Amino acid sequence: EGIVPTVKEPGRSIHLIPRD
Amino acid sequence: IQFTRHAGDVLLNFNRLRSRNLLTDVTVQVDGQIFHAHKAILVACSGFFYSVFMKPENASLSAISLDPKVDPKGFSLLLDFMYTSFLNLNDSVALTTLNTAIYLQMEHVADTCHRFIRSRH
Amino acid sequence: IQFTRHAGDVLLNFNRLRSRNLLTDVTVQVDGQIFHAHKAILVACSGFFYSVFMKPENASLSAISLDPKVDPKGFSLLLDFMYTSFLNLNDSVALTTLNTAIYLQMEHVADTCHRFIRSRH
Repeated sequence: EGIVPTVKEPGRSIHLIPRD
Repeated sequence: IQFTRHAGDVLLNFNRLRSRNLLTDVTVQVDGQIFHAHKAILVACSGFFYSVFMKPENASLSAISLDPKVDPKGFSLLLDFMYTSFLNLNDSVALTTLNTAIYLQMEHVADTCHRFIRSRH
Repeated sequence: IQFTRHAGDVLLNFNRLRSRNLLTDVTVQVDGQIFHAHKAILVACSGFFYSVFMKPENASLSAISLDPKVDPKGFSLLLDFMYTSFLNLNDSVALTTLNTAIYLQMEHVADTCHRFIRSRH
């Protein structure tokens, strides 16, 4: 299949659950 | 003392539990396909699942069926992302993954899918 | 595409769920003190909890009492570590944290406590 380069995504990935 | 590998090790162990179907507490049905998962991971990663399982009447739901229009392939990719940090995009799945991410209220992933699609044109 | 923050983002959300006592599925009693937690995190982080909850007869246990000799302060520190990657060691808690980590079969943490104690002498 060949090597697929991995792209790094440094930003937030998911929502932040609120404290309350 | 911060253990910098810890979070990644925990996620890896969660993925191992999932592959062995251990401590999974919900099945998600998508167009006839069944996926086993840990509610807490779904809630941590998806605004949709957060809003479903935070309702007191849904707290002990052990099975959920998604809207029939949701593509199981897109869901499978996003579930793998939740458990691994890796999103395996390519031209053939990018659009369905984007649509599924929007449905699951996974905004950051949806943005990334959108940028991928734009960059491929 | 690898979301490099993802594991840490998931762990932070788990800690938020714990602080709001959402989706917690086990209470751990330590010398009279009650701690709420997610079984899957305990299993992912501790060989002791792994061996307890992996027994089929224990899979649906929702409460567990630890050996009376276990120090709740040490347990609390290790529970915080599990959910945050941070281990808050100091001279007064290092030994009890080491002993609790040994009891919970958390080898890397025990090694770190041991090295901390040696470095302080």
